[in-house]
Amino acid sequence: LPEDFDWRDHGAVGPVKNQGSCGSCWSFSASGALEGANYLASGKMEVLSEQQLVDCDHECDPSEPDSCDAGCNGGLMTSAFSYLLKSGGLEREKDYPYTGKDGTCKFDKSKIAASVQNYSVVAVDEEQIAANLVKYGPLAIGINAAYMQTYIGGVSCPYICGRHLDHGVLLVGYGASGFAPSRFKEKPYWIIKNSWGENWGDKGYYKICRGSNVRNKCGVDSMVSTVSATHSS
Amino acid sequence: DEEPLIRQVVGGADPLDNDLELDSQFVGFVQRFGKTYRDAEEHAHRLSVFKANLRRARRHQLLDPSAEHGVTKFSDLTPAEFRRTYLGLKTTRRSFLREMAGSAHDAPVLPTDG
Repeated sequence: LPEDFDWRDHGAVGPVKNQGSCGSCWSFSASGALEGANYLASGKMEVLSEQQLVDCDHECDPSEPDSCDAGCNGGLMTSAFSYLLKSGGLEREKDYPYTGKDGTCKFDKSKIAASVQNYSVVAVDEEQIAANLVKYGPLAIGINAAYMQTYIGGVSCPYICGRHLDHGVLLVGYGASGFAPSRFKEKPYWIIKNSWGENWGDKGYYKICRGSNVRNKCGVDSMVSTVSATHSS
Repeated sequence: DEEPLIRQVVGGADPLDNDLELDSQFVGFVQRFGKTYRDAEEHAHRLSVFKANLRRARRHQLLDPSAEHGVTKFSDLTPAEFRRTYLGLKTTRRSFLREMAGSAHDAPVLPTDG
């Protein structure tokens, strides 16, 4: 595995988006993962629609039929991938633009720009997460966002952080040497794309520490999924 | 394995005890993020939430010294409002345990050496 890796340097990450006042983070995480997978499959960056997932995806967790994707009221990335397998795929952002509100489904199958071939859940293991990231593209992950409300920049590595997952984001890379001034040493980190606009965090991104002595900080390793795409234009 | 945190124990007056300074920071926050509030009552409420969030940001800074914490566009929201409005991952304990325990969609183990 390379020491540092960032899919932004390889063209597999679309622009930072803004979910607005809507609990649709899960749809941005899922669409971001498919944007990356589709780029790997086709060599072309297609910016994909989250509103299609918000409006049309009501897929339920197979083990809990009353826990279903529900637009601005929340959802799960793996359920979204399951919906995409059944529905055929995602339209482009420009064909099905984001409104930040729940709406009726206006999915047009003839406008599908990216399709899911398969998706997988990655083991809670940082080496495996890094390997899947490098091999398959950006990964949809869950995180505990307690420290993100006040985050401005740097490598987040809270001494205490819950592992209850409440936010869906996109893992796009990792670095070996983020400097942590209070600890006088270099600290490896994950690079995470968020969906709260460019005027949040580090131009829309969040860095959180990784490594054997801080593993699974804020639950970041515990819900990781990868998706592969078949291309259709 | 972590080194102990070196903590400043002497210093000047706490800026978070200075209401004038906090009011001025709130005015800057409102302008910077283009915030508008319904009426004076709402404005006063958001100011009190903002002050509480500055204290929270300071606590986060102490607990998370390698990051920078402070005023963000969410500084006028209570933690509950923030969770309700901007977080939306629907995980349940059962689905979490199921994913931990393995499922039909488990990714194959990849080689990571060499």
